Amino acid sequence: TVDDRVKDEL
Amino acid sequence: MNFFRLLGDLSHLASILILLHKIKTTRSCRGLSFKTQALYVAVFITRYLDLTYRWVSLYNFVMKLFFIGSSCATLYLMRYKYCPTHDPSIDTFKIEYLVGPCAILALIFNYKFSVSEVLWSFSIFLESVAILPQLFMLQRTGEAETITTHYLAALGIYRAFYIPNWIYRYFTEGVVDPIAIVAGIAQTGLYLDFFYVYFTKVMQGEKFELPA
Repeated sequence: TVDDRVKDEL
Repeated sequence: MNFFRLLGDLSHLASILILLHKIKTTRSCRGLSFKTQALYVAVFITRYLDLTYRWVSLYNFVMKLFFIGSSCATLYLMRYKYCPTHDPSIDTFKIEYLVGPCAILALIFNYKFSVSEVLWSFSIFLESVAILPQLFMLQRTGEAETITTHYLAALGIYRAFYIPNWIYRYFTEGVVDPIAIVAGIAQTGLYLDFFYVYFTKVMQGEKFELPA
């Protein structure tokens, strides 16, 4: 799911 | 934020500054692949669309703007200002072979089938192979200016630092992002040959030359 991905990484 | 990611990001920042410095001081984009730089623009724009609807942190915001801005500036310098120094006849990698498969992979592997998430996945896959036209060009010419190799090394080191970052995050936060990790490891792998020559030759003060 979208929650798995690391949204704070560049 | 952790130590590895910070070092990775700083290395990424350094690579761009080295690249711009090379173009400015030599007043030339000789040895650089326009195609690779164009792919990076596509990578940053498709990945950082979330700038418009998600606030992460000031650090994140500033870095994203910098990466979009500097990659567009590089493209502008190569396309217009120092255009005559760019030789398209050696920058011949077919980027269709990269963009097409990445688009298909993004449609299959994503965390949500939405425009923004598919584009995010696409940017991750595309970034992992965006350096290929540049490495292909290096292979063709068999040598490179030292400053260009510093640029490539900084770019490769940036990716390499992201790997311990993910390991660290797994143990401290329980976070696992399989798309980013698989693509990131593949991307770092592409640099291994280059790293070998860089650390055994350029770091010893020799010119970057591939064996005939």
